Amino acid sequence: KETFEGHQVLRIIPISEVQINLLKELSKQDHLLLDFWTEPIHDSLAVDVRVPFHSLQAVRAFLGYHEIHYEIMIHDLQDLMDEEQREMMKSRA
Amino acid sequence: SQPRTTDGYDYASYHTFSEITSFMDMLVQEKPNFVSKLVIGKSYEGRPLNVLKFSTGANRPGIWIDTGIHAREWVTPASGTWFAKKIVSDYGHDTVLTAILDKFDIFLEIVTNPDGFHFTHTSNRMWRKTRKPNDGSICVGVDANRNWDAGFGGAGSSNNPCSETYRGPSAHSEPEVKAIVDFVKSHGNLKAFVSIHSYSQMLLYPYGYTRTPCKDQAELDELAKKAVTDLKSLYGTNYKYGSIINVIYQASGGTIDWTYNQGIKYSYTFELRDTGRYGFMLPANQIIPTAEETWLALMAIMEHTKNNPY
Repeated sequence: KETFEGHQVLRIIPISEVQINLLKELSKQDHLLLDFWTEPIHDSLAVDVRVPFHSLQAVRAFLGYHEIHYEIMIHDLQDLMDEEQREMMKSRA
Repeated sequence: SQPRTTDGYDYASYHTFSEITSFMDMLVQEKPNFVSKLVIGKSYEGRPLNVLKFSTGANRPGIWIDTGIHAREWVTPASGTWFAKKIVSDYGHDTVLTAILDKFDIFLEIVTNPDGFHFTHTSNRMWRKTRKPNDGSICVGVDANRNWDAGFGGAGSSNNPCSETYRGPSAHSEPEVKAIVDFVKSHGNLKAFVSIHSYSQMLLYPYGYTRTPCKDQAELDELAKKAVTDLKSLYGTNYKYGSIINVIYQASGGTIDWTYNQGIKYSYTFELRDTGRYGFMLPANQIIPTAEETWLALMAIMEHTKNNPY
């Protein structure tokens, strides 16, 4: 079973077309294995992206360098999944 | 631990495909003259594509609702289950729903992508696509919401089998999509088609593959406004609404573009609620509020469909 320890979901708030284009460039970096939950389209929509642990430093550095604002929406995805499983087991019990 | 009746089913919890199937069977057993289960096809891995039919008479026009075409959007099949129980509970008590069901059948496909849904429960919670292998690629599955014959292959879909928006080798290549296509064509009298996704709080109408407005845009926009206003009245949840291409992005091969082009005027797609903190991991305690508020919007669409025959 695939697990997601250390994966974070970042909510990125782009404020310009330039930042949207930068995020599109980021999304093409296949080696980072990013999973865009909502894609960079225009600056009225936040961009949510799941970032594997091994890519966190690179992504944060990229966002910081380009002064693109973001917040951490989910600190550890696996924690939420474990909680979801516990809830399901509790419900069955 | 299986509940014996649909009253004992825990609507505020997430369930597996087999649990949802058992729920459907219970509902049919409890209301055999009102609810039936149609199997409109089989998934790639051989799971039944179950559709609940709510009907109070013969030869009625139909309203279609589907949930869960993207596997990881768990709140959609959970809401679909709640809708099914709501329809049974409210028929004969709620005058608006009763009037709708006295004229229309309602078809509800709760798990549109059962292989993917099963995979999210057993192997990868973040899986989105179907589970059919792709020739010549190690990557599995197709984005079933890019696989329809409406601008198929255009911008806003991918030809890379490893992409999350891989459109598939040809339109309707996925059995999960083809089954709905065949059902829609053979029924021939669906008047509304609502495909439900999550998350990001949107109610959208055609088109996604072209910037050309659909010919009913003014009416669809007005109805969307009414639907999201009704939805908001319950918990204050804000929805955006508009055409897919204007509100989100260009997306080719999408479900409701195809259904609209088939002549189903009231074709809509939802993106259900997000509390702003969880995305696809919406906690189970959010299922019922999500379903409750969405139901109000669905009722607005269904009632308008009833009142505006075409």
